[in-house]
Formats: sequence, C-alpha cells, structure tokens
Amino acid sequence: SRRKIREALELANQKLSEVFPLLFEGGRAELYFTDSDDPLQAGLDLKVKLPGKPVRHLSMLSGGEKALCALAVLFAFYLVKPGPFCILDEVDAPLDEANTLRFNELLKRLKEHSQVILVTHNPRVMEIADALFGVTMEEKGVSKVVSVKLT
Amino acid sequence: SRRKIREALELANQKLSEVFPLLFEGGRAELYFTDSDDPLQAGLDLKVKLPGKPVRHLSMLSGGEKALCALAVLFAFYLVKPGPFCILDEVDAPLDEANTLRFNELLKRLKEHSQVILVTHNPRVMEIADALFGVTMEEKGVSKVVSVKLT
Amino acid sequence: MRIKRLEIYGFKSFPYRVSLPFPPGISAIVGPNGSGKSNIMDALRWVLGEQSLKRLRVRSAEDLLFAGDHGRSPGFAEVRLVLENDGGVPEEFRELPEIVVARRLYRSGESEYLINNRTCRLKDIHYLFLDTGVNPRGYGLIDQGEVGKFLERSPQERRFFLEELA
Amino acid sequence: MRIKRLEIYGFKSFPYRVSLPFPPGISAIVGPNGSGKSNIMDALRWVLGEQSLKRLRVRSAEDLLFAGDHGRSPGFAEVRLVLENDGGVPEEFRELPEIVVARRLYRSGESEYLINNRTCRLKDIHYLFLDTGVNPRGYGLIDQGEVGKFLERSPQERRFFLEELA
Ligand SMILES: Nc1ncnc2c1ncn2[C@@H]1O[C@H](COP(=O)(O)OP(=O)(O)OP(=O)(O)O)[C@@H](O)[C@H]1O
Ligand SMILES: Nc1ncnc2c1ncn2[C@@H]1O[C@H](COP(=O)(O)OP(=O)(O)OP(=O)(O)O)[C@@H](O)[C@H]1O
Ligand SMILES: [Mg+2]
Ligand SMILES: [Mg+2]
Repeated sequence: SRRKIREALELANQKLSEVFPLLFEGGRAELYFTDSDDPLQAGLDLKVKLPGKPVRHLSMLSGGEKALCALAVLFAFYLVKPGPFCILDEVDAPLDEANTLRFNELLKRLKEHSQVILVTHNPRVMEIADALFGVTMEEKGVSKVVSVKLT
Repeated sequence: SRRKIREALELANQKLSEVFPLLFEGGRAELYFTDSDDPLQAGLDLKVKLPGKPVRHLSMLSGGEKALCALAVLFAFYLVKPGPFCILDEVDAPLDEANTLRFNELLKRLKEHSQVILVTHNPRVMEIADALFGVTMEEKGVSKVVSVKLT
Repeated sequence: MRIKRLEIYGFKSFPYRVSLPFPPGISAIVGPNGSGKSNIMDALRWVLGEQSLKRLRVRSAEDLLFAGDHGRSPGFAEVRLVLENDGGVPEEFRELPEIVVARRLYRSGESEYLINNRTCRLKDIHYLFLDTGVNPRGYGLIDQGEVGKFLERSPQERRFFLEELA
Repeated sequence: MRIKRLEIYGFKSFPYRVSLPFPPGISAIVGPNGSGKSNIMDALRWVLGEQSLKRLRVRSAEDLLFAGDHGRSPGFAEVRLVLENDGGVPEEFRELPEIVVARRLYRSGESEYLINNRTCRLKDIHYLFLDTGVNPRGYGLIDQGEVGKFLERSPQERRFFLEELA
C-alpha cells in the first residue's frame, strides 16, 4: 500500500541520516522516489553530498566511495527492520585502511541487532570477529573448515 | 583477414601456455573460437583446467581465480604484441597473499617489455614498484600528488 | 532467530561433511582464493530456498553436486541450517527450541526440502520465515563483487529493497 | 615509445597543475579512497583520445572540468602526455626526441587536440599511434572493477582483443 511504502522511505532516511556521517565525515545522503509520483510505481534513487566534492550523479563517486554508500544504505534498512542475520561476501575489498576501521564500527553496531557472517581477506576486519572459520584445500579440490573461537 | 586472426590465436595460445602455469601451479588454459567456424565471425572463449577441480564453465571459478585468469590472458596478448605501456586500476584487489606474490612475478616480466602504471592499495605490490605516487586530498575535494622515486 | 550451525555435505567443493558453529555476533570466513568461501555463502542461499542458478553461480543444478577428481563422490548434496528459535515463527513451531531446515539434491536430479527432518514444500519454508525477516534475496545477503553494483542498479531494481521494508 | 611525464590541470579533481614523471619499469599510484587515483587513469584515457563518456565515468563532458567548492576554478581542463620517441611513429615525427600529445576542454564546451603544441584532429592522434600498439580501448588498460568482468563478457566482446593482435 502507498502509505506503507512512503512510511518505509521516511524511516529509512531517518536511519540513513544517523549512519551516513559514521562512514563519511560530514556527509549527507537521502533516498527519494523517481520516475513517478505514485510510490507503487516509482523507482528508488540516492542523492549524496560529500564535503568539498561535487557529486552530481553516483557514477562520479570512486570505487571505495560507492561501496561505502551502498553499505550505509543497507545498514539503514537493517536499522528499520533488522533481519536475524546479515551475510557479506568480501564487501570490504575496495576500502582503504581508514574506511576499513569505519566499516568495523558499522559491523559492531550491526551485531547489536543481527548475527553477522562475512568473508574477508583483510586482517583488520578479522580482528573484530567473535569467531574465525578458516577454509582450506589441502587436498586439491576438497574444501575443509577449521573453526577458531576467539572470545 | 582469416589467416592473420588464426595466427594471432595460435601465438596467443603459445604464450598463454607459458604464462598460465606461473599463476596456477599445474593449470592449463586455451583460447578457442566459438559461435562459428569462420574466424572473422567467431567469438573468443577460454577453456581452463585447474588441478583437482572441475571447471565446466568459467562461472564456477572463484572471484580471485577469475581475476588471475583474466590477467593471464591479458599478459599472453602482451607477449604476442607488446604495447608500450600497461595501465591497471586495482586489478589485484581480489587476490590473497600467495596470488599477490605470483602477480608480482607477472609484473616483473611485464616490465621487461612495457612500462607498467598501476593503482593499488596492497603494500605487497608497492614493494616491487620503481616509483610511488601518493595521491592525497588534504584540502577537501582537491587532489595533489607527491612522487617518491624508489630505485 | 539466529543460526546455531550450518552443515554442508556433497555440495560444491565439500565432499566431506563440514559443520560451522556460528556464535552470536560476528563470524569471519577466511582462506585462500578458490578454497570454498563463496561456496559456503551459496550453501546458505540454497538452503534458504534460492531458485536462481545464476545467483548460485552454476549453469545446471548438477553443478551443485560435488564433482572434483577426488575418489569419494557423495550420492547427494545436503545443506542443513540449525536455527535457535526465539519467536517470530508460525504457531506450530513456537514451542520448539531449535528448528532445522534442510535441502537435498540427488544425482538423479530430484530435490527435496525438509523442516525438522520431515519433507515439505518450498512454500512451507517461505511460510516459516515469513515474519522473521529472513529472505535469500533481501538486503541481508550481499554477494562477492555486488557491493559496488548496488549503486549501478536501476532505480526500479533498488525499489525492491524498499518493498521489503514496507 | 614510453611515457616520460603526465601533466594534469583543471581535469576532474585536479584544480592545480600536477606532474607525474613516470620512470621506465613499474609505477604504483597509491592513496586513500576518493583521493583521485582513478581520475588519473581517466586523464590518461582521455588524452589518448577516449570518446566514451561512460568509460570516463561522467554523464556530460562538463563533468570533466574541475567542479569542487574550492575557490579557484580553472577556465579549462588540460592533460599533456610527454612521450619519449624510440621509433614506430610516422615519418614526420621520426627525428624528434620527444613528442607531446595534449587535449583541452574549455568551459564553453569546445575541445581541442594538440601534438607538440600545434592543434590537430583526433585522426592525427590515431595516425601517430597507429603502429606503436597504443590504444585507449586495447588490452593494455584495465579499469577498476573490470578485471573479473573480462571472463563474464560475451565471446563476441572478447574477440575485439584478438583483432588487435592480428
Ligand atoms: N560442484 C563442484 N564440485 C567441486 N568443486 C567445485 C564445484 N563447484 C565449484 N567448485 C570449485 O570451487 C572453487 C571456488 O570456490 P569459491 O568460489 O568458494 O572460492 P573462494 O574461497 O570464494 O575464493 P575467492 O577468495 O577467490 O573469492 C572453484 O575453484 C571450483 O572449481
Ligand atoms: N569534475 C570534478 N571536479 C571535482 N571533483 C571531481 C570531479 N569528478 C570527480 N570528482 C571527485 O573525484 C573523486 C573520485 O576520485 P577517484 O575515482 O579517482 O578516487 P580513487 O582515488 O580512485 O578512490 P578509490 O580508491 O575509492 O577507487 C570523487 O569523490 C569525486 O567527487
Ligand atoms: Mg569468493
Ligand atoms: Mg579508484
């Protein structure tokens, strides 16, 4: 129903205004309807403002900035309606050192609501995990798993 | 002309059989024509064999394996007809530690033929560079470059 | 609801039974390229009812069965998801402390879903997860290489996520 | 032929003139997310004659001009590529030790190409590079995020690279 979708957008934007500055110091982002005035037909677009930078459209963002924006939106959705678990496959690959630490802060907040399972190559991200699962192929073509509880 | 294209494929496969085992211990790869018998119409496909693993089609490969295969093919083309320079933007992002070191070996061979300019976040790759160019944005929105000659 | 354990047997690169006991909080899956990390993510998507072969990175269902050169070739693929039940599920499951969802695929091509070791239909799995927010296509599961693509998708595709919220 | 220096002024996030003296061998460009590394790659593609706005990650040519909030807004964008000439170029350039290729874009929307400070057409740039193997669309330039996609492209798209070899 139209009312529900409008409300969902409202809530998502509220949470986004909380989360976005965590990832981009001083930045702002907003989700809005495009293509049509009817919430049941409209598409969903994102407007982003980064301090000192022109972002006329999303393709002007860098690889790392795009990943962070997507994570901020995902997380805002999560805060509106937390799912029981969140599963991420190497979403931190494009991030530099400083943004990896901000991503870690996001994960810590996420874990308050949901169980987080993620694949990563980044030692900085492994540091904040509660458990590590090492996947190996000692025998060619055969995967095995070794689990290490950390906390 | 048909003869030239067939010859180019022949040469590319020769070089690929030299390069591929550098990146995948004991692996084999081959480029071949598909969609049509006429080299002027046909598409180009790749068959890959990795020890102990079933690779019935390229989408069964992992993220890192796909990146390495693409780099092997690119490098084989380079060995057939070296261009003066090769420009790579974060192609090493999906690679783990061991494959990054193999990638470095590839870069060292590439530099014998061509000038290599690459963007990377990986300290392991920076180690083998002859010069580093640090890009910063001390002033928001304004890029500056500091260059450091290493050798 | 939370995941207590994921068990995989005969699925993709896992000919031996492996079990991953996920704690509450953050679990990190690590390992070399090609070792099987994303195959674990595929196993999770599959047991939650994923129907698209493309999303599972295969061309035919048969590619989900272990196919390595290794001697033992299990006769079927099975993924089991052991869940701790803390409410949000339909009436008939309320009293159970644990719920086990499983999916099997036989070499013959037949596949079946199970809840607590009793076969059921895919509809029953959807019904079970209806109010829990669990959805293999939802905003809670991001594939390798997808994170940058979210912004490159069309506004219509992105809208799908908002509908989930409503 | 090899690149001696790349100079950028007023292009994307570079309001001040910057110069990158690339040595023979391997040069690594490093820096935080969003600092301007891929913009340098775009500058290289642009000066070599790239026509596609999508490949340059912009919607209109105007987006190539520096547009930050910063006070100085240069009147035009210019990228210069200083090349060491070791043969392979057409007759009229053979004797020169250095060749400078440049491209400019004015706020008015006009754009021009230059070889050794004399305006020329895009055709002249292509003619200059014809037998050197330099091609902004060739296998020698891989954009961010593209490396995994090479295998996902269709066989017809991949064939393009083979044609370059022939
Ligand atoms: N049905 C199957 N039987 C056996 N092995 C398979 C099957 N399907 C896929 N594989 C193997 O699994 C490997 C890929 O695993 P996966 O994609 O999980 O790697 P990964 O650990 O995520 O690596 P990366 O870090 O590079 O992303 C491939 O090498 C492939 O050969
Ligand atoms: N015309 C322009 N004027 C000013 N700034 C611009 C212009 N076009 C793009 N930018 C800015 O450049 C930044 C992106 O730079 P770039 O893509 O080079 O980053 P990067 O160093 O490659 O980062 P990453 O490591 O995340 O890939 C964006 O933040 C964008 O705002
Ligand atoms: Mg993977
Ligand atoms: Mg970049």
